[in-house]
Order: sequence, then C-alpha cells, then structure tokens
Amino acid sequence: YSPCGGTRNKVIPHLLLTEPAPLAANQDESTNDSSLRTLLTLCDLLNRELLVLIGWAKQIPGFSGLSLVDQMSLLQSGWMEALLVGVAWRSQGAAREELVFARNLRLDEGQCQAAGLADLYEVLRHLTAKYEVMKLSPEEVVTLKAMALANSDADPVDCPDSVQRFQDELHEALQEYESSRREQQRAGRLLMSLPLLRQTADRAVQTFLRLHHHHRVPLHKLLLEMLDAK
Amino acid sequence: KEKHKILHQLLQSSTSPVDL
Repeated sequence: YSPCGGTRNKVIPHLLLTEPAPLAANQDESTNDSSLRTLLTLCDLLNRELLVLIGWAKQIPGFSGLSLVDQMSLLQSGWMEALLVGVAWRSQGAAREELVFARNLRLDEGQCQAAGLADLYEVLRHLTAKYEVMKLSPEEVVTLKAMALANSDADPVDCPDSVQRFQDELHEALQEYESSRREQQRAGRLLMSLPLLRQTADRAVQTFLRLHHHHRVPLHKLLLEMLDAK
Repeated sequence: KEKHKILHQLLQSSTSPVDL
C-alpha cells in the first residue's frame, strides 16, 4: 500500500476497501420527452446513490460511534458534497467535457442545458477541472469524500467532542498518507479545495429543488427528503 | 424526526426494508 515503507494508519486502506462500486443508470422510459427522460434517469440514479452513500457512511471509521442525531445532521448537510466528489472524479478526462454520472449516463453541455442543468454543468465542470489539475490519487479521493461529510458544518451538533474526534482522525489519516508519500503540502491543498466543493454542492441542491418545485419534476422519496433537509 | 423518516430508518437499521 505505502511506497515509503508502510503506515500505521488504517483509515485510508479501510476507506478504499469500503468504497462502493459505481452504480449504473436505469434508463427512464416513462416519457417520450428525451430531456425529461435524462432528468428522471439522473434523479433515479442520485436516489440510489444516496442509499449507497448512507450505507457507506456507516462504515467510515468513527461514524457509527457518533450519536444518531449527529449522524443524521452530517449526512443531511454533507451528502451532496460526498456524491459530487464521485461525479467530479469520474468526469476527469471525459471526452467532450461530459459529466460522467455513471458509465452509461454521460451528459455534455448541450444535454445538460436541455435538461435544465446548465448551472449544474458549469459548476461541476469547474470542480472537475480543479481535481484534474490536482491529479488526485484514489486514496485522496476517498479521504476527501469522508472529510466532506465530517466537515459538513451541521448545526447544532449534539456531541461536539465526538464530531471533532471524527474529523481529527480523518485529518490525521490524510496527513500521515501525504507524509508517507513525502508530499506533505498536499494535505493543505486538499483542504483548500473543500470550499469549492461546498459551493458546487449548494448550487446542485438549488438546481434540483428548482426543478422539483418550479418544473414539477417528480423526485424519489429519499432524494426529496434529503434535498428538503437542506 | 418525522420529517426525516427514511434517513432515520436507514441509519438505525441496515436490514429493515425501507419504502423508497
């Protein structure tokens, strides 16, 4: 695992092991409107990804030790950030600057515009470009995802000390990983990319809420519940 | 927590079926 002679910290290897396999999209066939079909297919995928994300969160070391209230709060504020780390990672190097939501759901700028996702396209491409320049390793991606959840600034926090410990353990794992690669400055760079991730996720949440409330796009129950929690 | 019923259920149990 470590090119520099092993590391004591087991958090990142555990995150790599428990990283869920990417889901495939189920093409919606309820409408002839191709843009609406794209949107419904995407919302169905997001709903299933959310379900997987909740199961994944429970496996992050330290998460299940948090109070149920804090587990809920962190997920309610951080879920979109955690999901978008995956989308931006998959979209790296994609042809025609597509957004790769799944291997069988790749949307270019025109398709996003037609589906009412122009705003989302713009911010997600920006995030993807940033990660591309940083040349993230898989270890960094899984850690970034867990940190996005841990750092979601949920308010109020039920047990601040436990949440702080949860954050510290992930931060420590990242620092240990980067120092084992002799690239200590990367931990800071990764942390400095979190504001853009937060901003991108906020725009994504606004986009889906607008589509649902103003354009009556039907959403699955779990996705709607999590969007409403924002 | 009625408003966040599904998340609550999913976190409490990994096995109980949830209406999505």
